[in-house]
Amino acid sequence: KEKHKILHRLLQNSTSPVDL
Amino acid sequence: PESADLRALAKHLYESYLKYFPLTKAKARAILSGKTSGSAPFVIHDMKSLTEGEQFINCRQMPVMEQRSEFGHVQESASEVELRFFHRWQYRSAEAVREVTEFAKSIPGFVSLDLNDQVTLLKYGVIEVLIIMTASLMNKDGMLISYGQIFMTREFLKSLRKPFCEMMEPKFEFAIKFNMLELDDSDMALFLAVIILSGDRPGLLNVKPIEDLQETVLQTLELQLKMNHPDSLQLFAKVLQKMTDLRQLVNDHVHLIQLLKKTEVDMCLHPLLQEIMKDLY
Repeated sequence: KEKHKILHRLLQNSTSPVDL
Repeated sequence: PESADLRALAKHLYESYLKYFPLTKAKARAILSGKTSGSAPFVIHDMKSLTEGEQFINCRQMPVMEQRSEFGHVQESASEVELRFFHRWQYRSAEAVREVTEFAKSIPGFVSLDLNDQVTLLKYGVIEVLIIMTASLMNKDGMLISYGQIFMTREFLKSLRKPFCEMMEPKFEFAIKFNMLELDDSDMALFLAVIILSGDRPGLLNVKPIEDLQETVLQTLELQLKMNHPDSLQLFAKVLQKMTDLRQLVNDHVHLIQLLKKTEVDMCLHPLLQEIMKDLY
């Protein structure tokens, strides 16, 4: 899970813009 | 009634495609053929026009340090300009990954899959999806970038130093063949969903629900292509065959990026792209 932190975040946060 | 369900799915995916992807194929084709009422894109064809055109590059995600200072006109080497352009390209790619993720989440059933499988599907699918979408922005002479504001010539991309010059040429070759199938945005929406829902990605935990979802989208795509392109023989089969070429393209792309990481000391890869490419193939 640690390996794909940002992907996890993108998947779990709904439509709010994610700080890439 | 079953075909009505498939039509509803096609409509839904087309709508979310329009919602999440800022530059559609229809709009890109209009720009490329000069049929828009707005101004023509800025053309980048050499180092000079690249330096001039940088101001048009939409770089919402660029860190402050990457922006040109007031002293930006001091002598810069071509390799610095190339590297900075590559950085901007990367940031746009990371933004595009976010768009594809939102599109994936809009596929009915996707967010109910095991979260680890959602990650795996995106990790393996997202570059394939981006290559397919880039094809919409390409013709034999070049490609649109920066939301259609810039046209970058194929010759210019080929003239960059190694290995930058090798990055886009295989994508152009693929795009010219793929564009001959003449899919429109509503077909593309379904094809992208089929790609994302590939049950054979390495490391998937629960393949059956993914295959079930893909089967429904495949039926929808088949029906859609028959209705939308009644005279195009075997179009469904031809479209599916492209998935094999895509895997090879992604494989080659990832190897080029790995090579870049070794040869370009100043290059740092965007963390999201790093995550996706690490141990990909």
